[in-house]
Amino acid sequence: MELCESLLTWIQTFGVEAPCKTVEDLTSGVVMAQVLQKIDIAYFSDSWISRIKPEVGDNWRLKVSNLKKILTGILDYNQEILGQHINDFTLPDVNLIGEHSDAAELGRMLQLILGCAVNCEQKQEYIQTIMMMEESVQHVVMTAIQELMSKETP
Amino acid sequence: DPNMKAGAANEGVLANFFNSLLSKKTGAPG
Repeated sequence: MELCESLLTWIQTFGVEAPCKTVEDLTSGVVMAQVLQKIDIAYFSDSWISRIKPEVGDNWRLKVSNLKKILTGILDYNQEILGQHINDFTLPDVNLIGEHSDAAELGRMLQLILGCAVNCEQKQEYIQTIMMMEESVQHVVMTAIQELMSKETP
Repeated sequence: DPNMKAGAANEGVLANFFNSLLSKKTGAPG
């Protein structure tokens, strides 16, 4: 829960168009897709983002469909662009996020996005933003990154 | 003040970690 809350605060620093104040705001995947596009617009291109349905309402099937595409995108990005595999990291259950707005699973999804941000070409900008955040948030972010780093292999 | 010392140490740990992350080489080889 702490992970989700802190990463929700972090995700707001991207200033994306879609609302991103609550767990529910993120369950459609639209915010995550917009954040990924900010992280790497060449990889998460307009063509990629066009596959994410923007108006999903309360339809959990559409949410899960979006979330699956996002999770696949993150894993492919790690492998193809960052040159690393994430092993032994229990992947977030996108069904629980889409159907039940599960904060713990959402936190793990955001953790993977954090991993993309702090390893991408523009990582300096993102790391410096994190360093300006509240200490308690920085601590959670640091632990989340350390956990990911311990599971990455080139 | 022990609290101030702990706070400063904490800040140091965070700064060290994020600075090391900044200098870490990333990206797929080639």
